[in-house]
Amino acid sequence: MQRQKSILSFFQRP
Amino acid sequence: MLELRLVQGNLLKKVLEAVKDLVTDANFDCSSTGFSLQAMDSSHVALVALLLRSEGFEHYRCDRNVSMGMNLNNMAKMLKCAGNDDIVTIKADDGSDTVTFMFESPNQDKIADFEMKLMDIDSEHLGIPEAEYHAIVRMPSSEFARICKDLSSIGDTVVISVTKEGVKFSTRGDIGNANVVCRQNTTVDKPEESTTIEMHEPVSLTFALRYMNSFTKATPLSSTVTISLSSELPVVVEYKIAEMGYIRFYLAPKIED
Repeated sequence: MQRQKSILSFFQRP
Repeated sequence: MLELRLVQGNLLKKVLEAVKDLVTDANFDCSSTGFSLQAMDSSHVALVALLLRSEGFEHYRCDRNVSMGMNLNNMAKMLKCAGNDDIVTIKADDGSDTVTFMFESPNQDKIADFEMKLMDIDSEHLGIPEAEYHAIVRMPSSEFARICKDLSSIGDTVVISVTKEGVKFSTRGDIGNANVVCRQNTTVDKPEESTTIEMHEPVSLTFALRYMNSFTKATPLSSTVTISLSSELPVVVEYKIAEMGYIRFYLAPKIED
C-alpha cells in the first residue's frame, strides 16, 4: 500500500 | 495604491489557466519584489509558488505590501475577457475590497475595466527550505505533458527514476503497465528541444499523476520544464516565465506504508 504524504510534512509553517 | 501594467497581458491569462484547477482561492502578494502567490491545493498535497518580478512589468507601482485574496476561477473568467495581445493593468486602491483589471488593445482603440470583489483568505505562507537535489531533469514541456497524459490513461501514479541511463517514467494499472525512458539529448539544434539530466545520485520517487497532469496546464508558459528530485522531498516542477519569473509546483511523494 502506498500513502500520500502531505506537503505540510516537508515545509515549515511560520 | 497599486498599479501594475503588463504589456504581455496574455502571460497573466496563461498563469491563471495553469493554477485555477489546482487552487480555488489564494492571496496574491504584491511587494517591491513583484507580484507573487503561494498556495496549496485543498488536500495539502501540492503547493504552487508564482513570481512575476516587478522589473518584468512596464509600470510597477506598489506603495506598500498588499495581499489580495482572489477566487482564481473568477479571476480567470475576467482575464479570459482580455484579448491575447491586450495590455493588462492590475489596479487597487489602498484599503479597497475590489481589484480592477484594465485591458487595452495594442492600438489603444478599446479599453475595458473589469472590477472584481476581493475576499478574505486565511492562508499560511510556508517556508520552503533550500534543498540540494539528487537529480535535475530539463526537458521540453510539451514532451513532459505528453508523457503525463499518456501514462494517466494506464495508471494513477507515476514512478520517476533517474539513473545514468536517463529518466524513466513508469506506471501500472489494471490493463497493464508502461515505461517511457528519455535519454539525455543535447545534440538537437534548438536548446528548447533538448533533454538534459544532471544527476548527483540515482533517485526514484512515486507521485500521483492527477497532480502532475494539473501542473502541465502551465505548458503554454514555457517551452521547457525543469523537474528537480530528491529522495524524501517533494518534487519541484518548474516552468520559467520569460524575463519575469517562474511558476513552481511542489508535489509530495507517495511512500510505501
